[in-house]
Amino acid sequence: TGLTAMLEKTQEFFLICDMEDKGFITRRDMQRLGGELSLSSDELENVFDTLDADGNGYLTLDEFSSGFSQFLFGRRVS
Amino acid sequence: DPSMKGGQTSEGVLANFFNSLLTKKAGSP
Repeated sequence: TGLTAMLEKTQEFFLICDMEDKGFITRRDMQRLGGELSLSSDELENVFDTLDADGNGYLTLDEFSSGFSQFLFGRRVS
Repeated sequence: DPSMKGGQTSEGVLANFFNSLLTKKAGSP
């Protein structure tokens, strides 16, 4: 289904960021993506702050997928 | 508001980020 495909995509993108498969993404993980994605470190900080809804410095798959649906549907889905 | 840094909205920056991921994915073997 479309939902399954979206969840798979989310998981896939999450794993690109979480290279060590820790189960969460840190600011450092995010900065490492700078070389691969065409984003500045300021932009990556901004992305991290936006996705880290509770501001604890760790991005969980939940927070990540919430941000992804915000991107896809223009709003946050919890 | 840190999300307004660089004059970009958080939506804009998220869109940039996920678009880059999509592009990276499409471009890799």
